[in-house]
Amino acid sequence: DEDLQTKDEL
Amino acid sequence: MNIFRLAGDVCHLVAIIILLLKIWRSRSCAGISGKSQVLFAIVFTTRYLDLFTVFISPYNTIMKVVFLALSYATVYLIYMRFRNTFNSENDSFRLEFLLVPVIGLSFLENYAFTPLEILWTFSIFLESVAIMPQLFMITKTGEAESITTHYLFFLGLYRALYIANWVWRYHTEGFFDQIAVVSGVVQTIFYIDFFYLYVTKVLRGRGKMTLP
Repeated sequence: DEDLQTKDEL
Repeated sequence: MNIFRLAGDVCHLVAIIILLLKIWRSRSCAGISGKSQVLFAIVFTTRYLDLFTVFISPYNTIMKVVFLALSYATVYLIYMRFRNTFNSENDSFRLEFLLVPVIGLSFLENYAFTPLEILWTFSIFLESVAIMPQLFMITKTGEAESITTHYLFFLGLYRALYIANWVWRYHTEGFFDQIAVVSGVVQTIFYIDFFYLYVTKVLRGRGKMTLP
């Protein structure tokens, strides 16, 4: 889904 | 990446290493909730499934692999290697009281109804309550070794620093992850009572923390 933010946090 | 986020990750790593070293050097997992450690292993496993789908950065990948490996090593030490030192009778928190609502909520409140998103949401919700069996155990026995309290202190500090990170990211990037922030704030609240005891009992006293 292109709306989802990349989850860069751990 | 900002200083709060980096410091938060480092505190998280320090907490996990403190616990692992405590168990390894004392050859004992007395006073440690195996259930909390199993929950943390489940948290990392369900959250880091994106290791197989997206590449974010070498830092991100390495930290994920390290957290996974250390959490499984901790569970292995508690339930296999030093299981004869494990106080299972005091580790009596009923996990279904956490798992059922957390599984239910992750199906209801998520960013997308896909397996990876639901598992990610599940991991965020589960992390916010995963320490409860450990806190319950301390309440039940009425005491904790100071090394266990240092572990909890660094874990709580990690959560507090992540909140600072979110405040920073909101102001600098407009970043706001509602699920992570709300769960993170809830999780941090669980540590506030402990922080108070840590400062008043452990830092000013010696040895074990005993509850009033």
